[in-house]
Amino acid sequence: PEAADLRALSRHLYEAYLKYFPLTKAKARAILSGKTGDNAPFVIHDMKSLMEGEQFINCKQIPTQEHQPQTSCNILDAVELRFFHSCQSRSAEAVREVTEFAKSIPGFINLDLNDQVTLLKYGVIEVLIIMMAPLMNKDGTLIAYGQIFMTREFLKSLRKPFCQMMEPKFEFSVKFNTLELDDSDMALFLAVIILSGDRPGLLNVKPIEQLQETVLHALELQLKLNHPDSLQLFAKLLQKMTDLRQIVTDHVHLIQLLKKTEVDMCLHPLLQEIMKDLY
Amino acid sequence: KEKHKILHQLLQNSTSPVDL
Repeated sequence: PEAADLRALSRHLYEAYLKYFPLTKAKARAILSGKTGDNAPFVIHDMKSLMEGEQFINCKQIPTQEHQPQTSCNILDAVELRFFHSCQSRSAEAVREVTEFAKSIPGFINLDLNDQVTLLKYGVIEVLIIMMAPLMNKDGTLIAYGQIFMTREFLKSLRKPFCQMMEPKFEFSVKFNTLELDDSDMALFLAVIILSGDRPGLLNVKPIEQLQETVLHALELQLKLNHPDSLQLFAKLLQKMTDLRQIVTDHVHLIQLLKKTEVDMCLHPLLQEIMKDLY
Repeated sequence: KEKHKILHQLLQNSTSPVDL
């Protein structure tokens, strides 16, 4: 394809990204570096601030779900579970955002509908983990649309296996952030991940690979223009896709462990659908 | 199709954020 077409594709995907994802990297980095003035995030660093933070989240009308076990809501021991349920709610909403973004990739909605489902099923957790990176630094992560900063130490202090959930994402994100991608680079990278032709059970691989190839060309050109001094950035970025698959596999296994060990835990139906028979 | 009912709905625009 001509360079002009590739640039038009990059612009289109960047616009879709801005339209569907409310917290951009630019905004997240501004919050994390304290450039938002009075709107500093609420910091959760222990159980007390978690409880205060929960109220803060509720005040801001973050969508809650009906499946939350009401019986254990007031027990300190259930704090992790309750927090986990909030995370699930936000994740389900994020899956909806990623689906809208996927539908905006030229050619995606013309693929076989079953293949669209397969691409989302296998791609969406990878996309969500990549999208966490801009929200993180070595000390913690923004949550609740950037209204809250939760410290890494606090997440590590939760009881097992909750304490094991985020640490691999921090390790990945801190390394990923050294690539210094911006939102327009991210938009293309997310589209490349979604258009992976090697997902299990795909019916018609060829059109998916053709779409991915075009987006890969657009990404390569974008990185050359946007990061002229960053050598091998394109290759480094593609290598991240291998690490990502391992993180998703480990994440799904942890969720499956949680399902077995936590009697009060129920998984959001959408997330259940995605994780069932995944890896 | 039944196994991935919500994903199908999301793709076909028949699930609103409220349903989630």
